Amino acid sequence: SSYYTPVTPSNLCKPRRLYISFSDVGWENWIIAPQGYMANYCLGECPFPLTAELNSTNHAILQTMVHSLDPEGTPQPCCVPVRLSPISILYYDNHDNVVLRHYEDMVVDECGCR
Amino acid sequence: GAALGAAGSGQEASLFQALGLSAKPAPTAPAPVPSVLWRIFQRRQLQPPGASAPDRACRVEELNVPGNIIRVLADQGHFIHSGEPKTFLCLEKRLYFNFSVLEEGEQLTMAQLEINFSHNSYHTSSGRQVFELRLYQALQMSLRGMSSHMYNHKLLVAQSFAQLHKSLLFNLTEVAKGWRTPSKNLGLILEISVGSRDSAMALPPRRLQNLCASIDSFLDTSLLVVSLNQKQCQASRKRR
Repeated sequence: SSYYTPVTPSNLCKPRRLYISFSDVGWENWIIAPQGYMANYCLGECPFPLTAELNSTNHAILQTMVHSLDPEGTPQPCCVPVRLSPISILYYDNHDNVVLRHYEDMVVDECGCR
Repeated sequence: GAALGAAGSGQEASLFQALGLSAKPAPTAPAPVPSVLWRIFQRRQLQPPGASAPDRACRVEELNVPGNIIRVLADQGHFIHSGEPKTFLCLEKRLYFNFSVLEEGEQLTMAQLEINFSHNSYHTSSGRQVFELRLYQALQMSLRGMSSHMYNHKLLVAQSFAQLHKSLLFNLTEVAKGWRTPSKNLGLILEISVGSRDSAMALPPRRLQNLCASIDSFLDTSLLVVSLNQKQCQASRKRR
């Protein structure tokens, strides 16, 4: 308990907004649509005790316990995507053909402590 | 762009490989986006995030086939015969589609040939011409597969038209599967003729010329190809 520091709800592991613009990465001349999309990312703490809202695994719950006993030797669980959804991208390929491709795991819908 | 430049060309190549591309595309003559691809794309955009069920993730619902990649390949074949008709044959063209763009791990699930005409010339033509077209069984279209033997061109499709539509669609899935081997991809021969040879012979040359002129609106051909990359569908199968 000596290492316990209260975490405010805003610092907890959850999806954060991230818009990826294809022109920012220099892909605007071959990606036709979309011009960008809301990809999101995961950020936040996974403190002890892990609650159900943090989509934790049993392993993560025990890891936070061990971390609270030995913060130097064992890290906290990671805040990572646990549910992602696909998007479709319309683009020109290397032979100028128009391609519509379905890409899995492109948008972070939910984060969890793992 | 700067970030990718800093990462180095080797890492950039790995990144594009992960996205299913051999290198960063640099379109030189970008073609207009085919309407069918726009329609499918826009329909998918309307779905709320996370709405795609895992079992539907690698299926093109709009075409009712498995797949996660839809390409429209432009025809690279040349005209063999067109213009002044001297015989019953109005148009003869080689159709060729470059299948080397399909990656090794992709499974071809659909290939649909689309032949486009810029307008329906029969509707705008005089009633007399339409009457004559019906009398002489209108136009006859045929598609023949090309083989290494000059005289062994297998007839794949034969169809006659009483009216010319804006576009014609043909399922070439089984034929196109053979085109994955470059040496076997010799393309097709598209022929459009006035009815049968006998009916055309009975026509005065002037009439034959008029009937052939009605397909002057021939615009282009393209091949819609759907394929499934098993590797990129593994995630959804695991979840299921």
